[in-house]
Amino acid sequence: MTRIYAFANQKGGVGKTTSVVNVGAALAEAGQRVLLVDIDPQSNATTSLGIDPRRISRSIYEVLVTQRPPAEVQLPTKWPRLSLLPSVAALAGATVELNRLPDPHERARRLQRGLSALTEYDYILIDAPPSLGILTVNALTAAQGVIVPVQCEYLALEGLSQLTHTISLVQRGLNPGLSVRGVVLTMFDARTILARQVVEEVRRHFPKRTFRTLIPRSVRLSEAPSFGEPGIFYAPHSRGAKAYRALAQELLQGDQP
Amino acid sequence: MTRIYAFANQKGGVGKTTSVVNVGAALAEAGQRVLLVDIDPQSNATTSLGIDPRRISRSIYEVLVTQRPPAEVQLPTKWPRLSLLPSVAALAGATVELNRLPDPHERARRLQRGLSALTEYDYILIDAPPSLGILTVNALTAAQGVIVPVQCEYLALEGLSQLTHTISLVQRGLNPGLSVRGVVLTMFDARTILARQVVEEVRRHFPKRTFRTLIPRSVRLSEAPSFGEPGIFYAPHSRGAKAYRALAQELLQGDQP
Ligand SMILES: Nc1ncnc2c1ncn2[C@@H]1O[C@H](COP(=O)(O)OP(=O)(O)OP(=O)(O)O)[C@@H](O)[C@H]1O
Ligand SMILES: Nc1ncnc2c1ncn2[C@@H]1O[C@H](COP(=O)(O)OP(=O)(O)OP(=O)(O)O)[C@@H](O)[C@H]1O
Ligand SMILES: [Mg+2]
Ligand SMILES: [Mg+2]
Repeated sequence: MTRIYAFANQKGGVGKTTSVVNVGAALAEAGQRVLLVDIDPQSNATTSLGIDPRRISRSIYEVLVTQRPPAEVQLPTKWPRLSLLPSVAALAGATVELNRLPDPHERARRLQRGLSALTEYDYILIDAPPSLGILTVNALTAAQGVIVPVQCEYLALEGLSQLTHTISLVQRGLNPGLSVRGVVLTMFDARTILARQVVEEVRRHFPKRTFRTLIPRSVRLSEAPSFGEPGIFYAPHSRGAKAYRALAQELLQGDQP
Repeated sequence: MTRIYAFANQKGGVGKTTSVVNVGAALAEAGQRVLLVDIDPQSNATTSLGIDPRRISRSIYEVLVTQRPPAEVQLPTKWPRLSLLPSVAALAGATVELNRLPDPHERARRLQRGLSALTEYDYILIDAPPSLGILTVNALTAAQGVIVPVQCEYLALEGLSQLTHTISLVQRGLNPGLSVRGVVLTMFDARTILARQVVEEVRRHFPKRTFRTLIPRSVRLSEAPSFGEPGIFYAPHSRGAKAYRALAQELLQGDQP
């Protein structure tokens, strides 16, 4: 049974890409077969795995717009059991193409239909862009659960109600089985009162659904993309790497039947 | 002559809102009459000025969709010479409404047309969302110049070529007078090599157009929105506040005829 999770939050810069890349890498390291899906035109997840979007001939764009099978688009990475459906800048145009489709359900189901054909993965993790547009709706429709990275900052709290509103719209229409798999607190800096206040606030709003693991602010994690590697491989003994491994374990344990 | 600048960058969390709010506040403090325009459905600029988006009956939504005059929507703030065109969550729906308009030029010109009726301001600063969709295109069409906040992180560099591509599309079609007014480096942490590398890289790409003032990472700036105040008023002697005042001065000097 493949588990499909979308990492979504319309607030920008909260650690969606960093979480998809490092949780995915940690799950692969732990023996799971993992596919990362980059559905953000910024292609940050693609770059973070050492792949140059400008050199890619087939991408998630074809899966969404011309319904090419993902098996023809997926790429291996340098690391065993870790594959990628890459993104390109042209994906920004897919929004216009998809919005032209007459049937709103058809627009939102393209990713779901593509991924349903893949059976060889244990985990599929989707990196969504910082918006609640058609690309994020595709991610929420294809997923069984949403993992919400929340930066330990005040402005990141503000957007949570808009996100839960969008999730319930998708649950009511396109994907009744969608649930919030968990909220991940990122860039936690124990020295600031604000960070601790945000953690308390989020745990109060999502009592049973906040991951215990806190991801600390760690410069190694932000350096890793410039080397085209996940942080857990670039700096395996850093605090950030340890935290993402712990988060992957927490996810695995919670997913045990 | 009113100067209109859009703060835009599709990369999320790079300091667009923090820059609009603090540069705007510093210009108002220096005697300029300033209007901040929040065109992001997240309404972070609105909240950062102590205004609750849920209590607003008229917003930028009406300016864009029903073409209500901005003079009927603008709000005063607690600080003299600093006014706001507020945003609300419903603005996310404006994207769908605008994209339904048959004429693509009409879609992109709504904000420009609204702002052209306002003559009492020295500066109008527009806070754009983290995307290159119709709301950001409206901001780029209404503006004379773009100010690009860039976080001193590797992933923030990646998106610059997509942004300059979008700017040149707007220059060719909708707004030939648009220029890049400057790049602002934000969340600079002098202790990390990565931050210094990003500064060098950006200065090389935009030699004459990178503001000299670097905005340091400063927790006071990220606390300020939870008190509904710009950082420069919440913690006037902090490093962040001093840097934004210096940036506002640099902008003023460069704008002198
Ligand atoms: N725990 C961390 N410690 C330090 N830096 C981090 C951490 N997590 C992410 N970063 C850095 O913060 C920035 C934002 O993170 P990231 O790009 O993953 O967020 P995002 O939510 O995917 O952004 P976007 O909204 O643009 O897609 C990046 O430069 C990243 O390298
Ligand atoms: N110089 C700074 N030092 C410390 N924190 C900062 C600084 N500038 C911004 N922040 C914080 O970083 C986060 C991102 O900043 P901000 O929300 O202004 O970025 P943005 O580009 O407007 O994000 P979005 O893409 O979601 O619109 C916020 O929590 C903000 O308070
Ligand atoms: Mg991202
Ligand atoms: Mg913002």
